[in-house]
Amino acid sequence: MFEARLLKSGQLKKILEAIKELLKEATFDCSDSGIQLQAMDDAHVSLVSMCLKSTGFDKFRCDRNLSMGINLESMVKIMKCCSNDDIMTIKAQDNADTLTIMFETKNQEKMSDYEMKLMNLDQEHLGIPETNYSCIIKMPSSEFARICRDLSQFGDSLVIACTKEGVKFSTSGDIGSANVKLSQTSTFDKEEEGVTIEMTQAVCLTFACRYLNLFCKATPLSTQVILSMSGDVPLVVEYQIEELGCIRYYLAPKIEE
Amino acid sequence: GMKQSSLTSFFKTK
Repeated sequence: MFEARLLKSGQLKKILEAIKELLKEATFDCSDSGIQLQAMDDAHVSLVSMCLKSTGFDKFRCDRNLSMGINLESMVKIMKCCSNDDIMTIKAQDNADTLTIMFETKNQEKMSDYEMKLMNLDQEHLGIPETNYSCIIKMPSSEFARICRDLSQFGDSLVIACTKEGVKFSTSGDIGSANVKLSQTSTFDKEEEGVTIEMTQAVCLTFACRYLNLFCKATPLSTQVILSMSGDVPLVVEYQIEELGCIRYYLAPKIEE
Repeated sequence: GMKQSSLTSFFKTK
């Protein structure tokens, strides 16, 4: 028996918004520690890794490990039927081929339930090596989204260059070029409003704007984003979900032909 | 020019 109760269904709504354009379907692996998801997009350029801790739920019960293949488009349809502050419960029997999703309003005057068919998905789990990243940039997630959106008007690729002084985002295309430089913030009231850089070695890598913009769909989940980079390895874009877990996106760099 | 690399050349299937 699997059962998880979340006090704010809006959190799961935002999570689905953050992955539905990269993944059509995904396997949710449930265990007593929580719910995990790891899946690549069809082009094998990016990977979504999500972890929701059992302790982040109001109630969480998972007697046996369970892998649920979910069509994300279907789940988005169901999530459209609730309000952000509805309480939601997801439930499945062991070896079930359906998942039940229930919503209740806070005053319990409206209860609804939806049953969704589960799928058998071929799972391809990738081993992600432990990496000591050369640069770790923490910045406001809204600022990162703004830069990705602004610069993708000018070109398909974004160069991210990180040094001790700061981080520079650059692009160029038919109409010209664009650069945005961010320096480490010297004073800030709240940690999430600042830009901080931990660096052991300068790194400069090129990435596809299209994917970065898709990752930015996670912006409503967190005020801060963490970018981790090392030479010639995939970029990690991480959004912490308060008390519940995190979403990490991995993006393979563009390389010289 | 630059070309897009694949994630599977960095991470191996388990």
